[in-house]
Amino acid sequence: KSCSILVTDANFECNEENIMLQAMDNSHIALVSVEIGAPGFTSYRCDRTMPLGVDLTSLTKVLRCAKDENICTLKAADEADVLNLVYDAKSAFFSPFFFAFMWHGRDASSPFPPFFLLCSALLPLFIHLNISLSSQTPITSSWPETKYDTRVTLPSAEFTRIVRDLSQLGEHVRIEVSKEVVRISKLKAKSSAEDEDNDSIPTGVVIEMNQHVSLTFSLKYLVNFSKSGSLSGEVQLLMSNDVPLLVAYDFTQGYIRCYLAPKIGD
Amino acid sequence: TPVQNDLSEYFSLL
Repeated sequence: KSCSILVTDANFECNEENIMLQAMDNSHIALVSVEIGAPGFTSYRCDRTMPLGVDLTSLTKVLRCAKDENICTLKAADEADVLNLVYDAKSAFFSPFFFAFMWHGRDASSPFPPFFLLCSALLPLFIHLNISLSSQTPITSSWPETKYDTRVTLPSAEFTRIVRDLSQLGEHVRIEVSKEVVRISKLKAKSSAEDEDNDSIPTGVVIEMNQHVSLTFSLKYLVNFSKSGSLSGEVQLLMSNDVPLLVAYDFTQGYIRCYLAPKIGD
Repeated sequence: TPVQNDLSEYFSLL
């Protein structure tokens, strides 16, 4: 869901170790990179590496029909052009679902017929899978290895609140990191004792800095990135003065990493 | 007003 805010179509690169997704938004200002490792699934089998080109908007709609207690099984046969999702409804009764989803063989862009369906555990939900032949050039392969000048770790809820509040006030924000202070909305690391009594400074802000950094970013994108906040209790902001910002959410099964090109000139 | 860069500016870093 947090990816579908940024990109509409993307390739899920499936191999025997994991499922990865890398995609840029249409304006090439942001890039999202997702990895979910095989151990993160109850069971996982991938007989051969294959790219699954999926319309994320449709996938999000279909996944919204699942309840927390459902177990979702994703299947794609060899040479398939359909991704098969089956929800194993634990409860005995069936609840009617109203949703639209792609019919097998329909083009991704055409509007889907609204469809009223009594969902049952046995009835597989098909969404049309556009296997996109041109998978995107993976461009983040070297950025994670980039040695960033600074890394700020803070509670993801705090980051979400800050960028949401600031986005009410303007379009962009300057993030400045020095030894003791991350100046987004004047966050300070809770490093020295005298900070203890100042409860306005949130706990759990850790600043690692090799070199002072000061960059300006679009708040619209930061707000979009913060939608991944529910996946992890904390978020890392990695910055250097000459590479895109990395907003990283790590979770048990893998990660979501969002890259954002800075704004330049004051 | 700051001007938005795009990611292609950074591909050369790879």
